[in-house]
Amino acid sequence: MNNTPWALALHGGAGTILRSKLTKQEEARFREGLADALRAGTAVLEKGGAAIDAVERTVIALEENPMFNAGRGSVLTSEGGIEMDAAIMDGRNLDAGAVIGLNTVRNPISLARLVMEKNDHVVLAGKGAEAFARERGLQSMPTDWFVTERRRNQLEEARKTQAVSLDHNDGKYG
Amino acid sequence: TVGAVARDMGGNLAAATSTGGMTNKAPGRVGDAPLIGAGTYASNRGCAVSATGHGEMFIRLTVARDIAAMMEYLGLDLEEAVRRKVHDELPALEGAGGLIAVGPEGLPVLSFNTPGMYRASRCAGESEQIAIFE
Repeated sequence: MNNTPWALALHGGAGTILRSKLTKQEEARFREGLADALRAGTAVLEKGGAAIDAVERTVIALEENPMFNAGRGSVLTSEGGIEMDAAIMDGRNLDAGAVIGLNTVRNPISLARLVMEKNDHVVLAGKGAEAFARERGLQSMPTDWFVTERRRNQLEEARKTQAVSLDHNDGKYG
Repeated sequence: TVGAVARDMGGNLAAATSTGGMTNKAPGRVGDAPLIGAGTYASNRGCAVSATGHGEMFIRLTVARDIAAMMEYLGLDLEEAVRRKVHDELPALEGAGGLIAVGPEGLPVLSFNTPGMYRASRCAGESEQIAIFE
């Protein structure tokens, strides 16, 4: 067994991904986004930083990248809205925080961490979570900031077939 | 859905998951990502897990915590615990998706039962691993 002192893994979603449906440019953008996020997290670990900081930094990088289904670039509900969820957990002490149904918080994972560290509860949802984010000074963005043309097109396609889709189906649903 | 798991130089584990959910989902629908023990879990006694896929099935199987429990109570190694969950139990419920996990020692495990999962990993002294397709 490899007893490497630190390790980081990340995912950007799963699905019925077909190489033939993904253009070379799209694939390159996905790979670049994965690499950027990996570097954000490993930069923390290489300096002796904490695992909890590394996973937050990694996920923030993915939330900021509109290619992935989280934060900016989130998929749309059947009503065309944004509803983002996030959770974080610290293996040292089983501390955990989660947020549900956000539509303005720029980085949901950072709000989950604030719930874990600065709130008596484990999970906050909807208006209460948004209010806690404002109280703690987390950055909010207008809903339109999260919505990309690609996601609007995917919703239209899904509505036509009444499909509810995983992150990546035939390269259409991210 | 996106997520990360890590082990730091102190041997401490952590997991994080963030998602917009599923395209065309019903308003108010909650998947496994924000449910501790389903799509996200971390314990230094077991492992750290972040999942992606059909959230409803990951909730029913309490996937993330169950992997840690298999290690803790059955003494399974991380790879075998993940294999049972992703390739035996989830498909039995038609649960498509995958997960990433890391334990107190060893390499991360990245496993999925769909044709692909956008994924990357790196360990101290090793080069980056980045992949999309199976």
